[in-house]
Amino acid sequence: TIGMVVIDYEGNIAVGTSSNGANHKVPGRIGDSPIPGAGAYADNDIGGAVSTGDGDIMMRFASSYQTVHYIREGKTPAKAAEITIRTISRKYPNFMGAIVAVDKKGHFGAACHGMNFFKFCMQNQYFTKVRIISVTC
Amino acid sequence: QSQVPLVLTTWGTDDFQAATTKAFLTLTKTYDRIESLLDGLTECEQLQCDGTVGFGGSPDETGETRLDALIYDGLNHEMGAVGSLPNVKNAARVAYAVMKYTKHSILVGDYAANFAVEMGFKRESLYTNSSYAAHQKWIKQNCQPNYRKNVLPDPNKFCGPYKPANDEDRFMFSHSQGSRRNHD
Repeated sequence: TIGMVVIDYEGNIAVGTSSNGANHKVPGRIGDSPIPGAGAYADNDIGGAVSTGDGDIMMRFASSYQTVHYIREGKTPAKAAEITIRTISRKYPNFMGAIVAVDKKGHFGAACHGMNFFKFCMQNQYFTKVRIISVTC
Repeated sequence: QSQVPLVLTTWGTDDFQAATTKAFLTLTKTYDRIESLLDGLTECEQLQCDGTVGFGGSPDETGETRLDALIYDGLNHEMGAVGSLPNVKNAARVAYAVMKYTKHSILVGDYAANFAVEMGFKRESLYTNSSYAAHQKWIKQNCQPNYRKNVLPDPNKFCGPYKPANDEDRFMFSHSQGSRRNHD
């Protein structure tokens, strides 16, 4: 899955996902990617978030919506993602997934579980090339 | 310092970097966040990022690849999505077509493909030699891993077809640890 957040020059936020789902899935199964609030969610007044990983598990927690909700409550994007990830891992200790979150000012962070680290890409006007950022899970 | 304009993308391998670059380039050229998002997601679909995006990846139990995509605009709270989309490669752009040309939020399955063709998208196979080979290999290893549980024959050992197991036969379903490549 690719989850992408775009914030334009006016600070307007768009998020999106594209995925071919889980390998060897039961025919008919869709993952969290296309589900609003799960694969991705954005609120221009607050921020946005995208999720990737075990979609069957993550979608049960509306992981992207929940993360944006924590940002609405004043948490930093990294903290918001971490709280959501921890909520999921308490119920599903073996799950594997990650959330990338951003607030409306463009401050961003990520959290992950079920792997050693998670890398994500960032590009803004201060970098001529994409920056790869790694977070420890 | 203002942090915007900005593009963030899950995962960090080369293809995802290329998708990020593409999205940011479009954003600086067009100032259009949706066009930027679509170009970035489409880049990954065409590059088949990590085998978890786009055609020819993650075949289901029958060997078929189907696609999921979502476009969500935070300004107007508008969205479009497709689930289990067969035989159309540009899943992200079809999701955008759902947002642009319908009042719905998500279309799924074969009817989503019919909608896409009606909106001008090309119907084409999502099979590739590698998805076919991956599926054959999976069958040879007794269809492991799979997403079945509480069925007969034992899904931890055998391929289907399956039927519900009665209580005595129930097998503990161990949630298989999603590997990096066996996830959404």
